[in-house]
Amino acid sequence: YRHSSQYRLWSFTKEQLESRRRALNVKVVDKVNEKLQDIISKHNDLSQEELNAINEKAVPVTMEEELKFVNFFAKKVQSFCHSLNLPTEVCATAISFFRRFFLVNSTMEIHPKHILLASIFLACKSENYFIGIEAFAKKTKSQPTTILKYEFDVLESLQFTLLNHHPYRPLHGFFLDIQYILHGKVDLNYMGQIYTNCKRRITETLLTDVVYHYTPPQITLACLLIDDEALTLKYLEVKFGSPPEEQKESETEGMKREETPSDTKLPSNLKLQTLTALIRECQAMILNVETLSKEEATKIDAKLHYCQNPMLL
Amino acid sequence: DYTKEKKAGEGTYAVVYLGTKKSTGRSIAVKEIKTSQFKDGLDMSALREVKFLQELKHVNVIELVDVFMANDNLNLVLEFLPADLEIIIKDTSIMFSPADIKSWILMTLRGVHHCHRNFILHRDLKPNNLLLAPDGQLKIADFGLARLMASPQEILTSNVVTRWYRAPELLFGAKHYTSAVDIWSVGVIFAELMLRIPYLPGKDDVDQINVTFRALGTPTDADWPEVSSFSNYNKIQIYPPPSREELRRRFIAATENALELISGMMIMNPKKRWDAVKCLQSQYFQELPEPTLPQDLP
Amino acid sequence: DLHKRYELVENEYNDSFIRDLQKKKEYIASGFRADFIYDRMLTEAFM
Repeated sequence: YRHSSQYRLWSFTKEQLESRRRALNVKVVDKVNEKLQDIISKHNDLSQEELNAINEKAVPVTMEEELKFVNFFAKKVQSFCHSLNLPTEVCATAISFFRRFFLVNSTMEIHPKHILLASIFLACKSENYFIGIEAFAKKTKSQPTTILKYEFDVLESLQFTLLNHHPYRPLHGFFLDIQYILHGKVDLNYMGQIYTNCKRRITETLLTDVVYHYTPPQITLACLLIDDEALTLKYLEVKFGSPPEEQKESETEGMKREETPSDTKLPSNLKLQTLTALIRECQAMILNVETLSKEEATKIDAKLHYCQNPMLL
Repeated sequence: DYTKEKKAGEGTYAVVYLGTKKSTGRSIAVKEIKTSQFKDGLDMSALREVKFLQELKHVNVIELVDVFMANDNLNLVLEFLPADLEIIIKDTSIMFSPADIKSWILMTLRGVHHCHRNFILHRDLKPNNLLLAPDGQLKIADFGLARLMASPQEILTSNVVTRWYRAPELLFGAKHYTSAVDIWSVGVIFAELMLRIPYLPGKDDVDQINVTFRALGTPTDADWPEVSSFSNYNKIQIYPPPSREELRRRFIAATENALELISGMMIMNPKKRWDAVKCLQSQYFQELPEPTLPQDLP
Repeated sequence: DLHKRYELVENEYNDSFIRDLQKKKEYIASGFRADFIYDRMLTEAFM
């Protein structure tokens, strides 16, 4: 995973992500303000009323507003994918492309509505679910040229990294391993229900920043923790933990075992406490998602619109 | 930072130039993807090359040095690899030994293993996609047909792999094949290195089936359960599998372990066919002669 | 990665989805391998 482009280029600490977004917003706000001043200075016949209107309504959006607005549209990407009946992985990749794009570009430069379809189209290609541009444009009631126009912008902003690791396969992996580790202690039908619940919750996490701060397996374990804390903690304890008194014994034994590689469980180099704390953090982040109302989105949209076209005011 | 000094070749969707990375003086190849050619935007082959080469970093897989857009064209900057195995095989003035063959097959299998452990199928392994670096290292190239291992219920196209290197399950039109198709291709390449001529050169897709089974025997349900369920199974000629003696005569320079390996790579039933790990751990690579060091290869 | 954090124990898994696929003719004929699927899911879970 550490060799993957997802880890190398698209994993950040919370601080890194915040400063990245803020720097982008500041840079573009300056450009927008400059452009506004330029327009105002070119139109010295503007009335005071018109000037007031521009100063009041053509206001660049803040970083916070941008992030909410992008997430608002990311949800539209998701619902578009569902209306097109696209496979889970394709939808997840489309959302990932879309959200990453706005880590590199501001909504004040390119409106999210233009990137929405290009992200889905590129995700279909990238995930071997190819839909020709004509058919895709027809299904989405749009123009082929518009979609193709932004395809390269998306590709370039992604720094040409297309392979995504989503938490769905890890979910399947843990579904298997839990059966083995908690051998005989889990009811299969119940496990099936857990699987379904977690899959749905994973889909929700794709719209949040957890995808930048945690690895897919950690996100999966956090979703499992939300769904059944007791089962998940039990599994992790049996899998990665070992009671303190045994800790010494297994360490020495572990040394011995290193010399004689056997097929018994190898001491994991993973600290249960660290992992559990990490998953708890991720869990908290998943549960604390704020969504943008349609009214708020409309307000932000208006700001974007007037920033792009102040003379309309 | 890159120059395009000489046109090295032109394909359907790309022009390849030789050049230099100015900041380091390193020789590079620039694959310029014509973006206007493909009415559906970025060409699928280019997209696959970029997608998988970005994730693979291995001495036996071609390195993607950089990717950039220029004048509306997508440019892939790849490491410069002046030769390939096809050139070596065809140039009969070049003598090579069993140790050389062992070295090339070992490097090929290491590169294939790296793809497979990343769950990437190459799906177009053949001698001219196995490029040779100036230091002798062999590198797998051209990921234009590559894809991730299928999700369980996903349907795959069987129209992949250049015909002579195409596995029997693909010839039958299988839709749920695995990385075993790449191992088959390596088996055919291994045979070609020993024979210095193509091993299974079918004239067309139908003839390919015939050539393959005439050489290796027609599979039956006994050794390949449900093979008879393929729609075109009934039209094929039944041939007996070759005896060990026949294989020895075919590959006179091959040791018993070499025959063991090539047989393992070309087991008809993909489920039983050896995977990359089993090939790499075979006796063939543990017996003498040792594989030639890359820098000493022809 | 010499010490994977999982052991692939195919007969321990009760995965009706994969098991059903394994019984289908076209899957058997294609050389479908459940252990390849399990290995991939477990690798993604423990990478």
